[in-house]
Amino acid sequence: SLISQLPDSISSFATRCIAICSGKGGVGKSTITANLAAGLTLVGRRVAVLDADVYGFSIPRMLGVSAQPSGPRARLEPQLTASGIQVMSMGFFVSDNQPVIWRGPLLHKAIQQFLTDTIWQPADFLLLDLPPGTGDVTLTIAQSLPNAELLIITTPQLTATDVAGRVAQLANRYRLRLLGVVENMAFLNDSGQRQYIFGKDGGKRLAESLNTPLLAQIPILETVCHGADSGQPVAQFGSHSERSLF
Amino acid sequence: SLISQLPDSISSFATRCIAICSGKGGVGKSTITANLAAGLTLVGRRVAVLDADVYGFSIPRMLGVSAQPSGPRARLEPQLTASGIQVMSMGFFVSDNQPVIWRGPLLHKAIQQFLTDTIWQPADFLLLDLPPGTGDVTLTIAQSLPNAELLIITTPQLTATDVAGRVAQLANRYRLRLLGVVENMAFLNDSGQRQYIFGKDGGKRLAESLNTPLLAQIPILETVCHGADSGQPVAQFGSHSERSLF
Ligand SMILES: Nc1ncnc2c1ncn2[C@@H]1O[C@H](COP(=O)(O)OP(=O)(O)O)[C@@H](O)[C@H]1O
Ligand SMILES: Nc1ncnc2c1ncn2[C@@H]1O[C@H](COP(=O)(O)OP(=O)(O)O)[C@@H](O)[C@H]1O
Repeated sequence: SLISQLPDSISSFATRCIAICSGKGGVGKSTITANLAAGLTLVGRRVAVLDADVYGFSIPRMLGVSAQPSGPRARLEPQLTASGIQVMSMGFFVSDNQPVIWRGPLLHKAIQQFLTDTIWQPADFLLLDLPPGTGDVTLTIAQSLPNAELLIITTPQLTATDVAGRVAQLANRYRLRLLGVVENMAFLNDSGQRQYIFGKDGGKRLAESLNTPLLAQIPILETVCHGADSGQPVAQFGSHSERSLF
Repeated sequence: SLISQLPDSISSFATRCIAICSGKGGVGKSTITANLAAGLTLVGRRVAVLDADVYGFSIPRMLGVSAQPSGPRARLEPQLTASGIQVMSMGFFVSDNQPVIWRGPLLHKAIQQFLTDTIWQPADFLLLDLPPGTGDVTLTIAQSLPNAELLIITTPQLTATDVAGRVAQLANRYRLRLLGVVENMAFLNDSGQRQYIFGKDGGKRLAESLNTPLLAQIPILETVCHGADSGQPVAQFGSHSERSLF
């Protein structure tokens, strides 16, 4: 399972910050973040999630937290999921249909505020769901949390691993530790036969080229998709074999 | 086919600018852009593509244009694909592995320069592949090209259509015309049986809620993915039935 691959030291140190990033969007970064949070909670860890994907926030839906915080005071208190995961998201600050029209400098300020003003309860892990790419938010996080460790999510395609390789360069530039690569939607299991719809082993090749471990190859599963849309991540609500993926 | 759905006026006016956008990344926005460009070229239109997805540029690979322009002078001349599509991309300005570490204001300037200084040959269509979401680049384009029309790409999941709905709000705010919605990866055709891996008709519901046409529902096809990775879009290189998708 993915969780058992994370180094021992992660589970003992105070709050470990894991920045979950990807080059391209749509590779499953938020889905993996939600499932990782749910899976870690199941093994007794206290988890907080900061949804820093300001334009494409989807963590509240994926973890089943939807209502907006009421009143200004409550605005920087995380919401709690039914299983006790603390969640702070851009989604709490915009009304349903409104686009977040913030340019670089405003974004930088918003993220700083998320990091410094949110009233987190003690946690073993802080998972940061970053926006895809290497823009303002990713840079702010890399600069503000020098101890953050990077987990790179990719799908097998060249178009995805190309861009993911560029994000990994950030780890070198800001001296962040690269935990490894997760290859998501690695194959579709069609009655026992694996179909490599998006290509084969792209994530594996990326991990080798970055000299970092390939932590997991997660298949395309309708239940993973459905779990993401319904706020019930399979790492917590799925069958035994689904839970063991994470 | 998608192309036949575009209004007649598009094929007659000087250069029509179509901004291809999405809420979330990874929904196939660049793949659709590349296939639209290839398909329009096949029916005799002159096409230019600006890859404005500065962090996750993938158009050069998808249209089979890879070499970087040589020397400073050539830097703002588009590259030509074998079939004559003009391509300008962020990818021409960064070396292979380097991340684009530009914050908002620099991005704004780069996009302005792309729009004003690129030496385009006359074209019927300018397709703009925008970054996902509603950040700096999308705003700069929306403000600089008031005649641009928006084509929204989504996959069926709620997490994708939620965010796509927010991008559509930009059309209202900047008085841009919304051409319609394309639902990509709508289903997987498994020996005649449709599997709705990512959900069913999400794009259709989005189009209805935005009161705009659903222009196409494109299936998940290994050949589409392979065509994207190899620079041979199926709209040009695929079988008859694949070409008719676009
Ligand atoms: N292993 C998987 N199997 C099936 N669907 C998946 C899987 N991983 C992600 N998805 C789907 O793909 C979509 C994109 O994933 P998401 O986590 O939003 O990507 P990102 O955060 O990288 O933009 C989600 O809507 C989810 O439903
Ligand atoms: N209809 C499709 N069938 C199979 N694969 C697809 C399809 N559309 C897109 N893809 C794959 O999904 C990946 C993401 O698409 P891309 O165009 O890069 O998304 P975006 O531009 O929205 O980030 C691509 O690598 C492509 O291979």
